[in-house]
Amino acid sequence: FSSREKIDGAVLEELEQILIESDIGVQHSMALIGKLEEAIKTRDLDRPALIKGYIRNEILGVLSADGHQLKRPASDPFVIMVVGVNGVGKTTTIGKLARRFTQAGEAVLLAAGDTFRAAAAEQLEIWGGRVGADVIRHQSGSDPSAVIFDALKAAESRKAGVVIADTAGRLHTKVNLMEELKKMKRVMDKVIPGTPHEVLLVLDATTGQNALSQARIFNEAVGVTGIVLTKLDGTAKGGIVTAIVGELGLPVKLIGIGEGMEDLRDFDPEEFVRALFE
Amino acid sequence: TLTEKFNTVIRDVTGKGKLSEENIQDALKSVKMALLEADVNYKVVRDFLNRVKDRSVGEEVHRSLNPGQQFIKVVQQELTALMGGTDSKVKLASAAPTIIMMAGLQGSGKTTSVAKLARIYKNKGHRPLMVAADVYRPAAIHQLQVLGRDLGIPVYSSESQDPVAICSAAKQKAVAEGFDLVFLDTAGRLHIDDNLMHELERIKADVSPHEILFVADAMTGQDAVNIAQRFNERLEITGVILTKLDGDARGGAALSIRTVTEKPIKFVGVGEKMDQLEVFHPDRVASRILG
Ligand SMILES: Nc1nc2c(ncn2[C@@H]2O[C@H](COP(=O)(O)OP(=O)(O)OP(=O)(O)O)[C@@H](O)[C@H]2O)c(=O)[nH]1
Ligand SMILES: Nc1nc2c(ncn2[C@@H]2O[C@H](COP(=O)(O)OP(=O)(O)OP(=O)(O)O)[C@@H](O)[C@H]2O)c(=O)[nH]1
Ligand SMILES: [Mg+2]
Ligand SMILES: [Mg+2]
Repeated sequence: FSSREKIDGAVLEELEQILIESDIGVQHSMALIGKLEEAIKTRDLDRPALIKGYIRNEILGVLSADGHQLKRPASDPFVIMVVGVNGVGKTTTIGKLARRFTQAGEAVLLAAGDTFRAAAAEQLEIWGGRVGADVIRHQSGSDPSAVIFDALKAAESRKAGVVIADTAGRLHTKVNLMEELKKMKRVMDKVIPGTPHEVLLVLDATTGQNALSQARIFNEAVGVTGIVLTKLDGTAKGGIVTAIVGELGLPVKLIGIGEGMEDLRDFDPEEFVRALFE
Repeated sequence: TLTEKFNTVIRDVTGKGKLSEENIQDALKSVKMALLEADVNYKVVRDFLNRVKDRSVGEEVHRSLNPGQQFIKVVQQELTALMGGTDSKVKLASAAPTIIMMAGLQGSGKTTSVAKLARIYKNKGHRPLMVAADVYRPAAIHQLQVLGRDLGIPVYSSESQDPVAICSAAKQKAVAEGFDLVFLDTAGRLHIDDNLMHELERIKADVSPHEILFVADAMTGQDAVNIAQRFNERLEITGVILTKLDGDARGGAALSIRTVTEKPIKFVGVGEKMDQLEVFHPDRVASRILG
């Protein structure tokens, strides 16, 4: 912001551009600016430099809500289900996440729940090999719920610490595919009551406002417990998570910052908000 | 919907001789909202609105009794014109083989689109060869081989870790064995990864593709402009494939990409199956963006 003397329409328009260009979304940007306009009237916000601070604090307040950590149950295995639309980085994220646990000396089992896409199981097997996790898989085209069933049974008999279930990418608008996901979740609960303990929705940081629909519909279908925001090593800001956290209360738990096995970080709201305004 | 909003505008504007700047202000605001909600890039929206405004202000409306409807027509015409025509043909080279290189961000749908496109041309009687030049992603080569096996289309791959060498060898094979179309499947990469963008430049320099298709996800947000610009600057793309249009993303990225590159959107992906690649229809995508 330039050092203009007062807050006028031009300053607010400049702010609107910054917010929208970071993919915070039109509705949410308007809401933030609306709040700001109220604050300008009632508080001491008379300089443009203070505006940025106000908006940053608003966003930080939303994003800093509780629940950033993975919630692990008292007894093993810790079962995590990973879902999301096509190509967002589910399988890669699972490889990275598995490594966190194997590095800590835990026995990790990966379930190749994508039985549809070409070479999906092979891709997960390579990741399993890289990070030291076993992979349970069936033939391509088989029932994904059967893979999940076998994986949980194997986890119990092998006393695995963690099970991470990969699922096929699917657009949230495809009702039959969302039903398939619900079935996989029911199967898990049947084999080990209370599972999955975490349902992680993977979102691509380059996605625009459609990420909000994705979050809404996946949450309605299977109850999302956390979000993984991938590809933050690109130039997209991923601002839409502000709306997702604000409106749906879904916490962002992890971020993906590259294609390598080490490129996974815990979500840091301060760092994220700073990058939003860079 | 935008149509409903415009109907309010029609009521306010009907009966006036010309569309004045004041009349248009509210109407423009509705268009701005619709485009931004469709993920069209902020600056692209601003430029588009200025164009629409220039065209509408003072536009003769006494001949048509419905200035509001005339305004809508201006918006739709401008948008459809911006989206470009149906130039969906892949430019076949005068001397075979025609080489088509796919490029784009990670996960945008390149490998799937290579197979879909090769299938279209096989069904037209051509002899396509698909080339597995992604040496980085786990099982990427395997993925293309499975698709090739399912479609009955040969896949070239090698033990080489150098995508430039792979593409070069594939071209030689195509010439030697009479394949008339070569599809290069490249690894996903960031537009800001200088090394990997340079790798694409080296492939281009070595095999001289006749088509360079930028594959982009229809749900891409504001960054679509930045991404497309970088790919175009470094490669001079010849066309765009917009994928995952079978979802409910409004697809504003299409307008952003088209505006900044001025290259035609040739195909759209409308599903995961091999028969789900269609010719791009600018009017359909335009009305989807407008909501
Ligand atoms: N730059 C970058 N690329 C990533 C990141 N996460 C995943 N990718 C890449 O994105 C592409 C897709 O990743 P996948 O793990 O196959 O995505 P997916 O969601 O499992 O895809 P489907 O199973 O086909 O739906 C691959 O090329 C990954 O290497 C990230 O954080 N940064
Ligand atoms: N619904 C839908 N899914 C698609 C479409 N095109 C591709 N996909 C899916 O998107 C995911 C990613 O596709 P890929 O072809 O692996 O993408 P890619 O660009 O080759 O990925 P990288 O090589 O990792 O960069 C897969 O799950 C595909 O099935 C489409 O038009 N619609
Ligand atoms: Mg996957
Ligand atoms: Mg690929």
